[in-house]
Amino acid sequence: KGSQTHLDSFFGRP
Amino acid sequence: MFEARLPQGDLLKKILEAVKDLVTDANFDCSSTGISLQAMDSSHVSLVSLLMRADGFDHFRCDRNISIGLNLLAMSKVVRCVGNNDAVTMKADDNGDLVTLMFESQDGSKVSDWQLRGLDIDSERLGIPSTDYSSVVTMPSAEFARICRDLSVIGDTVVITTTKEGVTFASKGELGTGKIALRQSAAIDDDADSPGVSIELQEPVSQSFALRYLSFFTKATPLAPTVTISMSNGVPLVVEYPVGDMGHIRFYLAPKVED
Repeated sequence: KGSQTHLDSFFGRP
Repeated sequence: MFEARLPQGDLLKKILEAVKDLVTDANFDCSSTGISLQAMDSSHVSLVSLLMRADGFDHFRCDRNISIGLNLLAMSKVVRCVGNNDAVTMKADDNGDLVTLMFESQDGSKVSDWQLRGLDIDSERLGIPSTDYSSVVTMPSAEFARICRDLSVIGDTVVITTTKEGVTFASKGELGTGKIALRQSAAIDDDADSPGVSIELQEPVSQSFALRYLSFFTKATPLAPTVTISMSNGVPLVVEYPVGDMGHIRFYLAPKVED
């Protein structure tokens, strides 16, 4: 099923 | 001051219906180029990004950049009162404390005025890297909505796989498995209401996503007959619906990965 990742780890704070 | 008049008020209605279940409060960032909104859901798994360019409004005035913070559920309840052929005018004072929405019927016989209290929302904008996606699938939006709904019967995760031949959506759960395959197809008689399925493939992709979030995204289906799903392995997918010819609404969803 896998575990859910979060957007914070892909999209940096500008 | 900020003032913008949208002749097709039903666009705003459809936008609110598309985002209200995903995001509670959000800032409408207004500048001379238009209105944009970026907000994550509370669990930071998905993000919605809306763009409405100034040239899509028949009147647009924004003297200085402002962020109008609004509760989207409250706004959606008000905007639900927009008639399908009504024009909508949004107005705000320079600090965005009070927002006025005015709906006008096409023949001008009915005008309604609504005021919403602006909220002070502390939100950081995420920097979304521009990505060259490995696979870009364009398909009928209603078909995508149906696939998400149908596969939710089986499981809570969908594996989306693209190949040269087409795209498959697969799910499994305690009850069993389900798999829906779509082949590339031409539009029927170039009819915008019967778009085909097309895949631009740089590289095949196979990636897992939570159906719950994809189903939230499909609330935007009434906005457009087609949807574009862009994917690369190991990064969030983007589900994009055009907003008339003035912009778009994009939903980003972080993938599920093997434990």
